[in-house]
Amino acid sequence: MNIFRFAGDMTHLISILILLLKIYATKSCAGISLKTQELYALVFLTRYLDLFTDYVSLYNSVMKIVFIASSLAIVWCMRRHPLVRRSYDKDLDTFRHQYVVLACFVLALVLHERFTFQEVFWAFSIYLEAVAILPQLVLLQRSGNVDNLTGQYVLFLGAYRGLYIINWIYRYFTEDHFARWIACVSGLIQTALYADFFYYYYLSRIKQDTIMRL
Amino acid sequence: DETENVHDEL
Repeated sequence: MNIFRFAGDMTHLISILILLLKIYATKSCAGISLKTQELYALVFLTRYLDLFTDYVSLYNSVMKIVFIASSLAIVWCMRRHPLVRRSYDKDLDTFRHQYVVLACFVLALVLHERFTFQEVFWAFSIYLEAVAILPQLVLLQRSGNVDNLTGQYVLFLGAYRGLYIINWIYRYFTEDHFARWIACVSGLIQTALYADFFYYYYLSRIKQDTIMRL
Repeated sequence: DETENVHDEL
């Protein structure tokens, strides 16, 4: 464990908690893609299949449970909470994410570290996390609604990606056998997609602020 | 070795 990865995990967790608290406090999920949140929950559920079989550390196990619980809590809120679900942009959040799930699974069957049940699902979760932001990006382009996507959410999400890339660079230079190509290449693609999301986010922010001022 | 195969990153 290095400080970059620890900080990356913390900023990732904070970004999820910020979104969950924002939805719960405002009882609204307008502008938030349920499909992206469902993909995130699927990412954690398929990545942490080793929760009960491989013990890395108490921190690792606790964080896995927290990530699974918080991402499922967001999905539950958006699907089941009587007030929140009414504000869901159902007719705008129409990205066909099932094709993305299928494509990632096929890729995981072809490209993985070892052909075992857990490893294929681990690779699947890595690929899926990279593209999970797409429904949210499309919804943002369509709705331009940034009410619930606070600046802090975007800031911590960006910090998570940046810190993880620094973590990989650090591990590459300090550990002799560090070669997590699947995670690194997929993580770089994910960061590029996040940069695109941040670009549209700030465009929407500026547009919304301009309208507010007029 | 076995530890190498376990994914230690979240």
